[in-house]
Amino acid sequence: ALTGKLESVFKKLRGRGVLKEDDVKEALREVRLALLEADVNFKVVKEFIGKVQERAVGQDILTSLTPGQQVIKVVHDELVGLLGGKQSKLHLSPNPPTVIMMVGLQGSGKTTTAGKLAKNFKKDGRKVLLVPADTRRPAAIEQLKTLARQVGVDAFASESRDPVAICRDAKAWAERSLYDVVILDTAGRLQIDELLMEELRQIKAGVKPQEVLFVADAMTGQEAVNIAEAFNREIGFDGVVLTKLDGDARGGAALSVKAVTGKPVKFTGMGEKLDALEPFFPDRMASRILG
Amino acid sequence: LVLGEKIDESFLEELEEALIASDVGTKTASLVLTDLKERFKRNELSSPAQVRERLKQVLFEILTDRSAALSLSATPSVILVVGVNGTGKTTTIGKLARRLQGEGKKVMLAAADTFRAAAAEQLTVWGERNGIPVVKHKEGADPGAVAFDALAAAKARGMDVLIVDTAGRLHTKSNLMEELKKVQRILARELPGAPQETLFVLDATTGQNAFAQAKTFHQAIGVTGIVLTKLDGTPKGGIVFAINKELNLPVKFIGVGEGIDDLKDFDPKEFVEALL
Ligand SMILES: Nc1nc2c(ncn2[C@@H]2O[C@H](COP(=O)(O)OP(=O)(O)OP(=O)(O)O)[C@@H](O)[C@H]2O)c(=O)[nH]1
Ligand SMILES: Nc1nc2c(ncn2[C@@H]2O[C@H](COP(=O)(O)OP(=O)(O)OP(=O)(O)O)[C@@H](O)[C@H]2O)c(=O)[nH]1
Ligand SMILES: [Mg+2]
Ligand SMILES: [Mg+2]
Repeated sequence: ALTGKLESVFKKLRGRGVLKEDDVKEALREVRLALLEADVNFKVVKEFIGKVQERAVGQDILTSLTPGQQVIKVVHDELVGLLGGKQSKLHLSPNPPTVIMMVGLQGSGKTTTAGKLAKNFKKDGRKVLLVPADTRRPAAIEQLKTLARQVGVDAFASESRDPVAICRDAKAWAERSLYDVVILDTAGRLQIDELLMEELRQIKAGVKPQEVLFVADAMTGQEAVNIAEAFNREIGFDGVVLTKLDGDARGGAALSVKAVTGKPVKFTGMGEKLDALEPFFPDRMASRILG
Repeated sequence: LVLGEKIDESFLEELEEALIASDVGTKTASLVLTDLKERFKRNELSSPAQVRERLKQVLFEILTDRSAALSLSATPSVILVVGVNGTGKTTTIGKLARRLQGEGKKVMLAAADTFRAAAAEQLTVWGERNGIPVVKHKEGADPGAVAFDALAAAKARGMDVLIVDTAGRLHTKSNLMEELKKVQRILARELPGAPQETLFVLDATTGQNAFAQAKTFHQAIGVTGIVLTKLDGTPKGGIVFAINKELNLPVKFIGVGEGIDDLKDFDPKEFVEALL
């Protein structure tokens, strides 16, 4: 693993007191490879390595750590700092209902995550309304209705095929019927699809959600940066859900998305069942990315 | 890839970054760059344009010489569709059914994803769009039982092709991989040689984890081809080079949209051109 590789880089450093620039540079070449293999975007890696280099060079080598371990500590701490930071809780509105809107690419896990969130809120004793606003994908409405049944919450029923109207009507209905939380499930779409991005803008303008959650697959590669940046610029989101982290994808997309949008990962999808949603732990993610 | 006037350190760095940005991975990028650097040292490449041509050639050579056709000579022939969650398996089956029907084949679908909410309903819609039968059981049924019944029906009704949809599953879940092996065993037992094709459906936005996925599925059930989906988005799908090279798995089709006609034959030349 990375620790082993850095150990061999620093073998010759025995007895020296300070981390010298050339030694750090060589160690960081290994770190760069590890981050790229973990799917962190190459531009984000470049910037990150630059920051770590500044912090590591000239540091006194702590007697409790080997030089390799020390560089890893600087890298790890820097990663945790980048991934964590801001509060990553969901904002519940003081005036219900709280409206949560799920957005993202096709197949990232929006519908399943909507079901998981509904289950969480129900456990806290909240009255939840799931809104199937994907009128495009075959049986998408049926899929969310099934999840609603499994969780034991209501699913909004609408005759309309217009997602903008469905969401607007759902919010009005939720206000009248005193729901605490409304979760809007939207169709997956490409960030370059102008018509569909406009549809999302109209949904957002129509319901003014407290939380827009960008749902991203943990196995996403280098494009994570462009995709997230476009969704944030075109629609604007408040937090990220990183799904399918129960696999062995290193999840470098988490760093890419945070670095380019500044928006925090709020939850992680840890399985297909409706109880498989966990809060985001920056230190666990940092260790996972470093491998 | 913006080409300047000379081949220098920054030019090669730019090239490496373009490759990395396409998800080819550090190993494949270094392989390709080593080839270019050696030829440059031997004075075989004297301009950025020549470097670019050589780069395309190296990538192209990794992809070619693979059988991209489907072997559907048996009656019925069975296509088993597998992959991790959300990659586009069910949608791809809908598109593939349309294409095979266009070739005059009688197609039947098997909804062997008995786990995910509304999975059978989703495949049923694709069956209706094609006007073809879909064999399904209740949610929670045994996928092997669906496969068994579908194959029996396909034989009885003189179908040319049976396409079996399976639940998405992460390759790290050994119990789910065992379930898939069981489905395959049942198909093979009921029809020697089945499944004639096992298509691994891979999302083009996937990064380096794609290799582990392909390798695990291939080791478990033997993959005969890859469908690379969502190439109508911005990802380049560079992950297929390592998969082609080290696992010998050809990309047979690409998915370029959510509609029934959005399936194309894989064209290595076009793919390499679009990558750069
Ligand atoms: N293993 C695992 N699978 C997940 C997770 N989240 C979602 N899935 C699965 O991923 C697949 C896609 O999930 P969906 O909820 O349908 O994704 P979506 O974003 O709504 O898809 P579209 O509406 O088509 O864009 C399904 O098979 C889910 O069961 C997760 O955290 N872990
Ligand atoms: N843009 C685009 N979207 C696609 C393509 N192929 C599939 N999709 C979309 O990706 C999402 C997931 O497709 P599915 O067919 O449900 O994927 P799956 O692999 O069967 O998912 P699970 O059964 O849940 O594992 C849907 O929204 C599809 O419309 C493609 O080539 N391009
Ligand atoms: Mg959905
Ligand atoms: Mg499916």
